[in-house]
Amino acid sequence: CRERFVETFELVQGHFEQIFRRLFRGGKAEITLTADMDPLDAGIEITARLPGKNTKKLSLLSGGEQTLTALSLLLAVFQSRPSPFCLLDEVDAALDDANVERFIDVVQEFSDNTQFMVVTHNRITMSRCERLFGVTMRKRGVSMLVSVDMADIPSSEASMSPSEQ
Amino acid sequence: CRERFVETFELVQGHFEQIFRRLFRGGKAEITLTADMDPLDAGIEITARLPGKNTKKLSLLSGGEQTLTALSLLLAVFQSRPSPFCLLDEVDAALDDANVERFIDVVQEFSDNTQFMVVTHNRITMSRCERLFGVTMRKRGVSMLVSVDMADIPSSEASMSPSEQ
Amino acid sequence: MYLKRIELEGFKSFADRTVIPVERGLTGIVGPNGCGKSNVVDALIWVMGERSAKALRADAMDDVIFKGAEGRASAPYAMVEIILGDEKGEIVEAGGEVAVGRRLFKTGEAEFLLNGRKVRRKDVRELLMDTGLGVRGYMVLAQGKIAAVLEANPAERRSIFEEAA
Amino acid sequence: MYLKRIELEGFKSFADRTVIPVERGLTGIVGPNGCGKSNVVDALIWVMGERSAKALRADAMDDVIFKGAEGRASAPYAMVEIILGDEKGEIVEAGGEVAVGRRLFKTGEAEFLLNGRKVRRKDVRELLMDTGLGVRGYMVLAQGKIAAVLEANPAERRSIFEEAA
Ligand SMILES: Nc1ncnc2c1ncn2[C@@H]1O[C@H](COP(=O)(O)OP(=O)(O)OP(=O)(O)O)[C@@H](O)[C@H]1O
Ligand SMILES: Nc1ncnc2c1ncn2[C@@H]1O[C@H](COP(=O)(O)OP(=O)(O)OP(=O)(O)O)[C@@H](O)[C@H]1O
Ligand SMILES: [Mg+2]
Ligand SMILES: [Mg+2]
Repeated sequence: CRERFVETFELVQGHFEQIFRRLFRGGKAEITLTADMDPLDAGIEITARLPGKNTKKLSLLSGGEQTLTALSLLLAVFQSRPSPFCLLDEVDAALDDANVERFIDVVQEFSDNTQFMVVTHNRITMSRCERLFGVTMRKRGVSMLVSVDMADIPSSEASMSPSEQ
Repeated sequence: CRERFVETFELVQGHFEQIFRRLFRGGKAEITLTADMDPLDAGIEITARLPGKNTKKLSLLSGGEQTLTALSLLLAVFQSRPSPFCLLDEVDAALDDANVERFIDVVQEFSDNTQFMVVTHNRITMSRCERLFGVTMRKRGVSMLVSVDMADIPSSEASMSPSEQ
Repeated sequence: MYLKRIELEGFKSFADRTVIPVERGLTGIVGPNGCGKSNVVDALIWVMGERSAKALRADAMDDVIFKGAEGRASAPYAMVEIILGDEKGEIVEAGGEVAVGRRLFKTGEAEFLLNGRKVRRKDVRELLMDTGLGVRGYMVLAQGKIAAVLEANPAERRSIFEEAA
Repeated sequence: MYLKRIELEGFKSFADRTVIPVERGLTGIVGPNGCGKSNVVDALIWVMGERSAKALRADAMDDVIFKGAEGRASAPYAMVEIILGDEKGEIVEAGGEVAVGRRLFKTGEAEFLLNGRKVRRKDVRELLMDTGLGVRGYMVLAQGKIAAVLEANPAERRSIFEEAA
């Protein structure tokens, strides 16, 4: 059990550094086990240094930088032990346009072996999906699934708005 | 002191119900003081019922519905005791397009007496502002203010991206 | 094993039987605030055996049963099923389907189902672990939880890894 | 009284002296992730007398002093000033300006300033309360804090009201 954990940890560590560098186009991030503890009990410490910036403290990162760092870790775990399915709920809310594009680039590389579903309000994310499902409440208070034509994304949310009061 | 608090509370209560109904186009919301306590010690309870839905529990509201309810309360406090200035940091992140428009409608009504500044990544919010300031890092790690021409909003974030690595 | 579809009935705002196909690649789930997108995420977390109502954004477990809406009575039970494709014949014959389900009645009776037969929660979790789908850990990320990955203390972060190890 | 501009120097990522004009109506602050938008929000919270480093997303108060970047040394001090227009001559002559400032040196020396003269924190807060600007409460909402309004317990919600009463 201990070997398996340490082996997985080291695998994730490698992927985390690589995905972080890719999403931030530089910088350095790493995960370490809390010093002087048995690997089966130790906590996981995260340090991240952004390209061109001196600070290493996680608390000084911006909202978007924290989201991108957390996504790097999540995708690193994913790469080390792929699951056939993944569902992410509005993880792009704090990201700017350039970071959304880079994040989706990485997700699409994994999507050969994994079925990804993302809940989103972001137009860029919508345009990068292969298909869109709409969830709407034609009858107030009751959800139903509708198909959304990719071509009408600009107004897709508007066209699905619950009926006017 | 007690009279002032109760008076302000009742004022906010009235505005909260009215702004909530406007942002949600129906429904009913109210704030009450914790029962059987002195107004100077009592906590503030919030209940909200959405149009066409039965549930009253705040925890069952969606991410966007919770944000909109909290914004209704904030704007109600604002209306009862206007401040000359207000700064909001990415409060629109969880809102869909229709709710962003409605929220900005209300903010603009207050902006005759109040100077509002909003930090945002949302295109609709950007297009409703009277002017935009860009914060960017031309020299890595050092922030500076740049003026952004409203006409190039579609690529405004892209054009301010820190220089390529 | 891979996921073919998610079926919901009487679960939160999904009063009617709703089938959500799961395809390869990247699928987007879109729609206005409060229409039921995150309820789909909750449905997946629930069917995989989640025991905490709070993790389902509910006060009590029976909050997942459709509570009724305008002109629509509450549902007698909540049910979610995930249908897995069994390409290599690991569980049933090759090319067959495996249905993993969970149901909760208003009366309080609760059950887990495997191809229609009642089983224990433990059986469902063992099956899901064997298929690589896992039981939640890192492959379903609820709304707003991305920031929690960095904010968690080192010991809490272990749980993501243990699931993967 | 109304706000005319915010001036920062050596505060977080604003190494150089930066002047942010504040105009009537609705102004948007835009820019990529990590460029310094929320640092402007922190600057306002700080100059109004905030004593908790955590409320400024910092581990210790001296984290607000510019720590240096690529090819740029750290700053000797952090300084923020807000310039108020005194239309009715409430503080100085009619049509004049009032500068409220705060400075923190690397040496640890800290000071509040009123038109360049050293004053106590209490003086700044009394002045701000009198002008209606308030000392933070509901008119500056930091990133991610909108959800906290609903999640707070009833007793914590009182603080928004007390500020307004
Ligand atoms: N048991 C239930 N019965 C009926 N309706 C329910 C039940 N539980 C939750 N709901 C409703 O579901 C709605 C929330 O849905 P959900 O959180 O999925 O929205 P969403 O589409 O994710 O929205 P957002 O974009 O704001 O995140 C609420 O309005 C709530 O009233
Ligand atoms: N004392 C300091 N010296 C230098 N840089 C600092 C200091 N404190 C914070 N920073 C930097 O400021 C950056 C964060 O800025 P900020 O949080 O304002 O970004 P933002 O524009 O709000 O981004 P987002 O859109 O992601 O919310 C961090 O990258 C951090 O390194
Ligand atoms: Mg949601
Ligand atoms: Mg920010």
